[in-house]
Amino acid sequence: HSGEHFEGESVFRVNVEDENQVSLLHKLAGTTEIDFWKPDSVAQIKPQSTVDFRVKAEDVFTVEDFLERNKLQYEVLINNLRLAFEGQFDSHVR
Amino acid sequence: ATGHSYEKYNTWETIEAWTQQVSTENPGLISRSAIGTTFEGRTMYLLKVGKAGPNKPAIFMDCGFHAREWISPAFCQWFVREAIRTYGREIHMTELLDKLDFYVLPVLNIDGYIYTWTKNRMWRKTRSTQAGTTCIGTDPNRNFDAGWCKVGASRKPCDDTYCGPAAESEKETKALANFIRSNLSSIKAYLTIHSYSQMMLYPYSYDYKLTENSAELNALAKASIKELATLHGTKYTYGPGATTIYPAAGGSDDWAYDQGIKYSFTFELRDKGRYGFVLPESQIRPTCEETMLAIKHLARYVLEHP
Repeated sequence: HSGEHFEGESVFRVNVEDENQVSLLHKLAGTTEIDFWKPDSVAQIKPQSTVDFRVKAEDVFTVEDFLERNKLQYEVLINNLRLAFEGQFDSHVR
Repeated sequence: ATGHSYEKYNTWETIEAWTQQVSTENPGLISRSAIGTTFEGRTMYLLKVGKAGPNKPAIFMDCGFHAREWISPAFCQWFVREAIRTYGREIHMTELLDKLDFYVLPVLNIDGYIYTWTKNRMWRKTRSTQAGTTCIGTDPNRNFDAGWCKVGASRKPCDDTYCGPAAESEKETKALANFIRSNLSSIKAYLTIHSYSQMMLYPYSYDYKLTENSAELNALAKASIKELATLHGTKYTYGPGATTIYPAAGGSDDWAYDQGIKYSFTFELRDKGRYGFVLPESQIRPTCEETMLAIKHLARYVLEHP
């Protein structure tokens, strides 16, 4: 894989309760480069749902700080994306 | 197709060679054709799977819309494997392939799929370029003429849900749409395979309105995911796209339905986020085995309800 290495990148899952928290995620997406996994884009976030997104290594702490300061409930689905990529090739066939 | 394995993620070169090999080795069951070329000039191969015969009803199934959703092309390969392996041995598959044809498009977004292997594993869109921007690609599942760019899609070329400069602007979506338009009389169902979320969705996504046969689609989805769950207990949700996941215009399932294909579904395969797009290869087999049960249930229903 000659491309990007994704070292230290993380995937977050945020539980979105209400419209205020939808707005907060819009705000976060406006200041930080975010790759939305589910839903496909920030425009499709709605209350009472979960949002999965990937952030670059250098933004992980900023994002965690933002989520905690704004009391958004979250979990880290994938801590280090590069390790997840290596782990995906786990077929016994290999 | 040296190195090809149904339990591995295969590169496009391997998949391309595999399409040649399975059609050459199974001439009475599989034929290969080309429905067009991608933006970067690669041939889009379509496999017709079914006992050769005239005027058979057909089901169209595509994989690999979004480049990073690697489990999707893996399922289309697995489906062909099961057709070859069980035709003439397993009664249901034998009946299905005697009476139906399956058009299987292993990878729609070939350029994007290759890019995820060589440059950026997280790429989603096509790799098309256009004047006026340095940003690359269109979301193929926002590019169909179905409420095009009305909701849940972006008109900004740099966005991941960019709907393109026009409906069917992408060579890949145009090729798929042209093939379906040319074979509408025989195609009775359209299935498009994505990941992740474990959902079975039916039209509409571009609007909150329901289809005229939504009760039938709902019952069929419910029964299909019940079949799916019997093998490994995997739980799926189901329903119309707009309310079950989110409104999104320009999707291929809505477009196929509005073309008159009354059985149109989007599958979002495993998982629910533990690995997301990076589903380990060790889950290819269980994911594909359970999905086969849903697809075969669907196909039987289509056969019984012409």
